[in-house]
Amino acid sequence: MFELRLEQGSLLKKVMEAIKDLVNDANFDCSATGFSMQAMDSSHVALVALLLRSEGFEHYRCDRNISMGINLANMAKILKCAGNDDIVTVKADDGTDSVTFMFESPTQDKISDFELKLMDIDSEHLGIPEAEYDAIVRMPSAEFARICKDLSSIGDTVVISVTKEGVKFSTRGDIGTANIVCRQNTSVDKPEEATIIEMKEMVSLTFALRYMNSFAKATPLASQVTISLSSDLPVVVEYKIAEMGYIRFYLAPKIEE
Amino acid sequence: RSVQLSIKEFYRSS
Repeated sequence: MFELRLEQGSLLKKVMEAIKDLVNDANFDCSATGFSMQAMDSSHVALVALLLRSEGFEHYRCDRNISMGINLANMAKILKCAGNDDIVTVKADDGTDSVTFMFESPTQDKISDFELKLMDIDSEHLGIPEAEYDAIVRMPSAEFARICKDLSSIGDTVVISVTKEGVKFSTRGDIGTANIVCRQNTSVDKPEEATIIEMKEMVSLTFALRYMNSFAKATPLASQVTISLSSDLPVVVEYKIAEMGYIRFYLAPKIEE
Repeated sequence: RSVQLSIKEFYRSS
């Protein structure tokens, strides 16, 4: 059987809110390592990879590896029924076609359980090799979300350029153009407000803003976002999930033909 | 004209 218990149930709620609009169905893999998921969006432009390590849970039991096919919109509906302070338990018995979500209020005076039917999902798993990136930008996640939102009111694509000057986000549309430059800034009181730019090579890539705005739905999970760029690779937008793992979004660039 | 690449052009099935 498989069982996990997470006292900070709101974290699972936030994970679902971050991915449910990008991916329709996905296989969630449960192993001794943890609870993980990899899925592409329906147009195969973006990929999301989630890892919640077993050590991060208050209780984690996985007798044998299982893969649970889940419709994310339905899982999000169920997790919306959990209170923000609720303790969440997820449980699946071997050989059954459903998974149970149990929510306990912190004072134990309300206990709910929801059973979600599992699905057979024929999903393709992609191997993502470790890569050296030309530039890695760490910045406040809220700032990144704000930039993507602001630029999408002007254009559909964003050019992300990293130079010695900093990281520049540019767009153009029918009404005009926009450029936002963020410089490295480590002289802040709180580390979560820092912007750190590690550049090996200058890099400039173009991406669809629609996807960036979708990734930014993970903002409540982490105060910082890491954007890894290489001229011949998809961008990786990573939100670390405190003490537990990460949610990584991979997005293929747009190129001029 | 800009063309959207697919993620599958970069990563292989495992």
